[in-house]
Amino acid sequence: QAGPFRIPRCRKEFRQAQHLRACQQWLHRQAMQSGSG
Amino acid sequence: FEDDMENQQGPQQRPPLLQQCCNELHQEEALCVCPTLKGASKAVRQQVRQQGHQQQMQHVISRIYQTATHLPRVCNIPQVSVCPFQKTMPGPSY
Repeated sequence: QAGPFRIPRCRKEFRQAQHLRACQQWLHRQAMQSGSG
Repeated sequence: FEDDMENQQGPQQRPPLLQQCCNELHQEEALCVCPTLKGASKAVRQQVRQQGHQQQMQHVISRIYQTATHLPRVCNIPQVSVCPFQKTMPGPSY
Protein backbone atom coordinates (compact mmCIF):
# COMPACT_ATOMS: atom_id res chain seq x y z
CA GLN A 1 0.00 0.00 0.00
CA ALA A 2 1.55 3.28 -1.01
CA GLY A 3 1.52 5.16 2.26
CA PRO A 4 1.38 8.96 2.53
CA PHE A 5 5.10 9.15 3.37
CA ARG A 6 7.09 8.51 0.23
CA ILE A 7 9.37 11.32 1.39
CA PRO A 8 10.99 9.77 4.47
CA ARG A 9 11.65 13.07 6.25
CA CYS A 10 7.90 13.83 6.15
CA ARG A 11 7.27 10.77 8.30
CA LYS A 12 9.82 12.14 10.76
CA GLU A 13 8.16 15.57 10.71
CA PHE A 14 4.79 13.91 11.28
CA ARG A 15 6.13 12.17 14.37
CA GLN A 16 7.84 15.31 15.62
CA ALA A 17 4.55 17.20 15.29
CA GLN A 18 2.92 14.60 17.54
CA HIS A 19 1.09 13.37 14.45
CA LEU A 20 -0.55 16.81 14.01
CA ARG A 21 -2.63 16.22 17.14
CA ALA A 22 -4.62 19.47 16.97
CA CYS A 23 -5.34 18.92 13.27
CA GLN A 24 -6.58 15.41 14.03
CA GLN A 25 -8.93 16.81 16.69
CA TRP A 26 -10.12 19.51 14.29
CA LEU A 27 -10.75 17.02 11.46
CA HIS A 28 -12.62 14.72 13.84
CA ARG A 29 -14.76 17.56 15.19
CA GLN A 30 -15.64 18.87 11.72
CA ALA A 31 -16.47 15.38 10.45
CA MET A 32 -18.67 14.46 13.41
CA GLN A 33 -20.43 17.85 13.44
CA SER A 34 -21.43 17.50 9.80
CA GLY A 35 -22.27 13.81 10.29
CA SER A 36 -24.82 14.74 12.97
CA GLY A 37 -26.60 16.92 10.38
CA PHE B 1 -18.30 24.10 3.29
CA GLU B 2 -17.07 27.12 1.35
CA ASP B 3 -18.61 29.47 3.93
CA ASP B 4 -16.66 27.52 6.58
CA MET B 5 -13.62 28.69 4.70
CA GLU B 6 -14.64 32.33 4.66
CA ASN B 7 -14.86 32.86 8.40
CA GLN B 8 -11.72 30.91 9.16
CA GLN B 9 -9.27 32.94 7.12
CA GLY B 10 -7.98 35.42 9.63
CA PRO B 11 -6.00 34.03 12.60
CA GLN B 12 -8.03 36.21 14.96
CA GLN B 13 -11.34 34.68 13.76
CA ARG B 14 -10.20 31.05 13.85
CA PRO B 15 -11.47 28.75 16.61
CA PRO B 16 -8.58 27.99 19.02
CA LEU B 17 -8.29 24.34 17.95
CA LEU B 18 -8.08 25.30 14.29
CA GLN B 19 -5.47 27.93 15.15
CA GLN B 20 -3.42 25.26 16.93
CA CYS B 21 -3.74 23.04 13.86
CA CYS B 22 -2.60 25.89 11.60
CA ASN B 23 0.38 26.47 13.87
CA GLU B 24 1.29 22.79 13.53
CA LEU B 25 1.06 23.01 9.74
CA HIS B 26 3.16 26.17 9.63
CA GLN B 27 5.95 24.17 11.31
CA GLU B 28 6.00 21.73 8.40
CA GLU B 29 8.10 22.26 5.32
CA ALA B 30 5.86 22.85 2.28
CA LEU B 31 6.79 19.48 0.77
CA CYS B 32 5.50 17.64 3.84
CA VAL B 33 2.23 19.53 4.47
CA CYS B 34 0.08 17.22 2.35
CA PRO B 35 1.72 13.94 3.36
CA THR B 36 1.42 14.79 7.06
CA LEU B 37 -2.18 15.95 6.60
CA LYS B 38 -2.87 12.67 4.82
CA GLY B 39 -1.35 10.80 7.76
CA ALA B 40 -3.52 12.77 10.19
CA SER B 41 -6.65 12.09 8.09
CA LYS B 42 -5.84 8.39 8.06
CA ALA B 43 -5.47 8.38 11.85
CA VAL B 44 -8.85 10.11 12.29
CA ARG B 45 -10.49 7.71 9.84
CA GLN B 46 -9.23 4.75 11.87
CA GLN B 47 -10.44 6.41 15.08
CA VAL B 48 -13.92 6.94 13.58
CA ARG B 49 -14.00 3.31 12.40
CA GLN B 50 -13.14 2.11 15.90
CA GLN B 51 -15.90 4.30 17.36
CA GLY B 52 -18.27 2.39 15.05
CA HIS B 53 -20.22 5.22 13.41
CA GLN B 54 -21.38 2.69 10.84
CA GLN B 55 -24.50 4.41 9.62
CA GLN B 56 -22.74 7.62 8.59
CA MET B 57 -19.29 6.13 7.95
CA GLN B 58 -18.91 7.13 4.31
CA HIS B 59 -20.21 10.64 4.92
CA VAL B 60 -17.96 11.17 7.94
CA ILE B 61 -14.87 9.82 6.14
CA SER B 62 -15.63 11.97 3.12
CA ARG B 63 -15.91 15.00 5.38
CA ILE B 64 -12.52 14.23 7.00
CA TYR B 65 -10.75 14.33 3.64
CA GLN B 66 -12.80 17.27 2.37
CA THR B 67 -11.79 19.31 5.43
CA ALA B 68 -8.16 18.21 5.24
CA THR B 69 -7.98 19.05 1.54
CA HIS B 70 -8.67 22.74 2.18
CA LEU B 71 -6.74 23.18 5.44
CA PRO B 72 -3.61 24.60 3.74
CA ARG B 73 -5.67 27.43 2.27
CA VAL B 74 -7.68 27.97 5.47
CA CYS B 75 -4.37 28.24 7.33
CA ASN B 76 -2.71 30.37 4.65
CA ILE B 77 0.17 27.91 4.28
CA PRO B 78 2.73 29.37 1.86
CA GLN B 79 3.19 27.46 -1.44
CA VAL B 80 0.37 24.98 -0.67
CA SER B 81 -3.28 25.79 -1.36
CA VAL B 82 -5.05 22.41 -1.46
CA CYS B 83 -4.08 18.78 -0.91
CA PRO B 84 -5.77 16.63 -3.58
CA PHE B 85 -6.83 13.65 -1.46
CA GLN B 86 -9.16 10.97 -2.81
CA LYS B 87 -10.81 9.34 0.20
CA THR B 88 -11.32 5.95 -1.43
CA MET B 89 -8.38 5.66 -3.80
CA PRO B 90 -4.84 5.81 -2.48
CA GLY B 91 -4.22 9.41 -3.43
CA PRO B 92 -1.06 10.67 -5.13
CA SER B 93 1.83 9.98 -2.80
CA TYR B 94 3.92 13.01 -2.16
